[in-house]
Amino acid sequence: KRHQNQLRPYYSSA
Amino acid sequence: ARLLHGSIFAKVIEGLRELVNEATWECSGNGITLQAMDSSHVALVSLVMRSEGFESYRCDRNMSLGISLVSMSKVLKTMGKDDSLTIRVNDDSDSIIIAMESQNQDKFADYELRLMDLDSEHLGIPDTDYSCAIKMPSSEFSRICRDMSIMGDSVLICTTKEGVKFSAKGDLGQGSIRLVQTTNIEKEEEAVIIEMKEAVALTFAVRYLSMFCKAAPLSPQVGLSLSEDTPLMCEFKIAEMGHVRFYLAPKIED
Repeated sequence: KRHQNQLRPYYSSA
Repeated sequence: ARLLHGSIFAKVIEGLRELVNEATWECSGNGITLQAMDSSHVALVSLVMRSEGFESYRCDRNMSLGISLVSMSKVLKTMGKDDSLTIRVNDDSDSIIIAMESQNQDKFADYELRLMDLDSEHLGIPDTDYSCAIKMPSSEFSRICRDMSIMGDSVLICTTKEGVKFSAKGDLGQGSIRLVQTTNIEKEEEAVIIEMKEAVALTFAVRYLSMFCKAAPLSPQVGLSLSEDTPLMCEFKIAEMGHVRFYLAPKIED
């Protein structure tokens, strides 16, 4: 099974 | 901000409004930018419309305009296909004015949309040197997303130096579409061009890819940029003025 990541681990809040 | 072809703006709104219902439009002397994430924070859209791409553009002070894209879409549906479009905001106003002019200047429509107060979170997206950059016809990509969605809710995108392969599997079976890199490029717009530093294999939710394809009318080509364990970047250029860029986090093996 694959789970959907969010963007936050990749891009930080500016 | 005035566009001779208001349809460009309508295409931008139609490209955004499924992914995000409302967004903050940042207006400055350089033009208009927007960044917004979908409600699940899995995908993000970044819009750039540079001032020099407008027929005329003036912005005396920076403004952040909270706009409902759903409402804007409804208003723009009333626009004639050859109408010009002018969008203006008066300094202390709490609404945005959308003016449409018919080509032969015999019909003038004016709408006023109330502005919204949105607290928009901004993500920093670093310039990335992607392992793989694909350029292909946007209609082709839309078609592949539609076809793969028949077979499953995720699409595996694999690149090799020969080409790119999209595959999906689900209850009823599996399917794949392989595109070979175009060799004899007659028409740039119909070519499949792959710049690959190293092969990648990434899985994405097809419903987001299909939502991104709502922006396909903006450009005959789409750019897909991929790196392992990095969000996909899907770009539609807006001729002479900027781009719509979508970012989508990959699906990870548990």
